[in-house]
Amino acid sequence: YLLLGHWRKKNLTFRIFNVPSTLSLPRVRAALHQAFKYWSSVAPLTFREVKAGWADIRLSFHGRQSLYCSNTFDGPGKVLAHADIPELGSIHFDKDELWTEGTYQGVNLRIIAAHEVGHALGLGHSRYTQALMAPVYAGYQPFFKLHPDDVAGIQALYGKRSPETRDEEEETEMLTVSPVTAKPGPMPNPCSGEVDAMVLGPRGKTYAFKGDYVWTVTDSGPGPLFQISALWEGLPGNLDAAVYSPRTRRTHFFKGNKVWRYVDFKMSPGFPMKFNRVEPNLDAALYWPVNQKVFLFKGSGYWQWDELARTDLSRYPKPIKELFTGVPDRPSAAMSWQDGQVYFFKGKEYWRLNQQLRVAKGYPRNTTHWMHCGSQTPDTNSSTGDVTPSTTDTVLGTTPSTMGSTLDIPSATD
Amino acid sequence: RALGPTEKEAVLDYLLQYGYLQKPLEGADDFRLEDITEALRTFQEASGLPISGQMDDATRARMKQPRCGLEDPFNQKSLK
Repeated sequence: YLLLGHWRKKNLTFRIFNVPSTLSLPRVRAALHQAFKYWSSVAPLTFREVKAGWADIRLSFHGRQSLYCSNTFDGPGKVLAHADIPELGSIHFDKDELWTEGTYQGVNLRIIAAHEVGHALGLGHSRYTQALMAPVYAGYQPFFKLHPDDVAGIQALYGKRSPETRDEEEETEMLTVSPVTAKPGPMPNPCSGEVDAMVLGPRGKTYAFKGDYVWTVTDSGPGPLFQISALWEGLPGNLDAAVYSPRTRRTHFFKGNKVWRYVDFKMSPGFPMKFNRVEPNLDAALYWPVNQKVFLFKGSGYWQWDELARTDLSRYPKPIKELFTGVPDRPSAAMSWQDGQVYFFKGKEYWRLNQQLRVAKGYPRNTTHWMHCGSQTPDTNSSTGDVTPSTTDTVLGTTPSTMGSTLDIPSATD
Repeated sequence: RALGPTEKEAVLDYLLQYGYLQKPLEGADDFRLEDITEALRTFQEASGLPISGQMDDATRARMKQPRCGLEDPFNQKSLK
């Protein structure tokens, strides 16, 4: 293989500007998506189609004359397509070819596109005549796959794709679903009632979710309420569960039988998806740093999921009480916090677990205590009857942010 | 066999277009025979064809196949 350059980023967008007369738009899109997938399946690259605006890689068809390309084509046969090397991103196909899919007739768009995407990613021509990156079109191959030289070339540029990640994504058997849009519901009162979900999220902030709203928990009380979709674009309200993993920097949100994945505040390509390997309508989720696993809870059971390795979930659910002693069934939220303790929430109470995953003495307590609502609402400890101003709490006193201002929550575009 | 002028021009165009022959910066556009032979040898080697440096049927057929418009930056150094 020969290397011509590389992109400095690995998450790339592409846009299809026009299609040939011989193939419908859906077939063109399917062929081009598959062309990108050949490369993303062996290298840590992602490709996301955009329908408007700027794209890193731009695909179009033109003929002998072109206003925007000085390298014109030559009619049927001979030159089929050409592409720019990184980080320019143009891919042009000769519109006078008989572009086809699924037949030996004509020129297979998927294979030629995969070749040109290889150029756009930085690969030159291979001297292996059976390689995709060979300069001459070898004809339609119904069971096409990359040649080892193609794989070696792209991995020399971008590294290898983690096989664990691929397994995990393949085994989820999820389907892409449309984002949900709805009018926001009533604003909840952070100092009363239960929460839907709780995470120690990106940048070390503690986020509480209820209905269509989210707020941060700080030393000086709950931060201002934001619509969830204003921070995590495309995420609906009334979530079942949420969990942030510092291992992968991913936040997973669960609702019904769908999961949304974000890195920081940006949704990952392909999400939301349906999940079917654990039961829908989860109650809670948490990340346990001790074994770097994600725990999903529903009813009296839990699933332990490794984000980066193949997990045999058929052995689950297991009883919550076997691992988390003293925790109620059907928790509404759960989280590992920065103090190394695990917390469960249900109704107006919360439980703290020690390192042995046993509920600590003095719990459950009222969630107003956790929310630092003490200065606004006296908190009656449900177990002892003590009035506990939250500011005297030794555990929560280490909440990272002491600012109750809007600066606590980054903007959706942050 | 000797190439006709039309075919010779087409072969030179191909070798030039795809980077097997380099146009001299100075002097006439005529290529030396040994330069053309060397370019053909490189093309044949990169294409998995018998290496003769001559314009044979296999080389002719290969040059007629549909292909990518980018150059093949093959030379004897890269092929080594």
